[in-house]
Amino acid sequence: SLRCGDEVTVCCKRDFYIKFKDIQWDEWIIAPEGYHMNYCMGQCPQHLAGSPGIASSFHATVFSQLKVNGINTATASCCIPTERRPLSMVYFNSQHSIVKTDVPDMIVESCGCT
Amino acid sequence: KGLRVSGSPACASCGLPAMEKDAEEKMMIEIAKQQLLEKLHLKERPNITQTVPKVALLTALRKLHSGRVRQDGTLELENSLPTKDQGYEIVSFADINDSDSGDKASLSLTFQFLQEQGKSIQVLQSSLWIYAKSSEDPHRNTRLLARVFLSADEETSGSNRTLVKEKMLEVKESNWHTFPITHTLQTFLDGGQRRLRLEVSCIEGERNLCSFNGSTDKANQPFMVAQVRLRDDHSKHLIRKR
Repeated sequence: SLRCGDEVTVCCKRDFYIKFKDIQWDEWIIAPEGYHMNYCMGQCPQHLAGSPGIASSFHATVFSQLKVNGINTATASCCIPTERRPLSMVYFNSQHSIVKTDVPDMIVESCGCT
Repeated sequence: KGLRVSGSPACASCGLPAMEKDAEEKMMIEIAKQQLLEKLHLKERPNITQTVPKVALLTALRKLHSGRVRQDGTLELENSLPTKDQGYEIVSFADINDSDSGDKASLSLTFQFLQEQGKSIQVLQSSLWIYAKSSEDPHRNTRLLARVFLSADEETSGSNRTLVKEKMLEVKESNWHTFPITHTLQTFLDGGQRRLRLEVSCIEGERNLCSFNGSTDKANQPFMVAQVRLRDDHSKHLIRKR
């Protein structure tokens, strides 16, 4: 997975970190100190499977079916998260109890094209 | 609309004109806030009006078996594997008052719970943590009977209460003791009530070794730990329809 620089062209991961102290959320979130809300951006090539000459893949089969049925396959693929991990949190809820939970799939680790 | 657009190159994914940097950052922060609240099933950020003494908080978090506390007091979260149906561990501090019940001063603990409509909680495990002081009388037996009662009535303590748990404590030294209350908590939550009132009695002579003094021993505030999972009542109805 590529990491985005200032100029973004192809699909990459943009790091984005929010410190809870900066938004006064450290009053109720005990841990962690911030949230890596990374996201994916950038262009992706047309679906490789749609390119002529690639005949022996599952995707190629699907695409040939789509073509046969007149469905436009000249669409670009998408830049999406390919790896994510949970965010472990300890926070006060509205009854001043402390809650610890692992929220699945909250942090994007890497991006790629579909 | 209304966003100031800079002359910088267009958005690499969507082709729209790029936003001003601070406008984009503000928007991203709002998205992050909404995402976190949604994932934690919270409608808005909790407003913390009464703070728990930090030392009591750290003691309780140390008991949460999957968290470690660094020297500087910050919490190191263990990368535990996510539970598919997102379990929770809850530490709840009680409102405390000592009451005069039939058998001298019992420690009276009141826990408050608020369940969301349509979502009920399944208690996987729960225990009450009580700090018992050591016996002052060296000649006394160092084992003491501790009892936990469920009080049905909030005002008149001791009038209508049910024995929930009793066990022998070793009181040679002051220490923490746990009392499993999984079934009690599950029954209470299933009843849809909001206040769970427990009374703890560890009587030695005229003293309750389990009493708590908020001003002198902040670190030893009694609390409850519970491992719970959200049950989605709505799906239950669907099943019935089928």
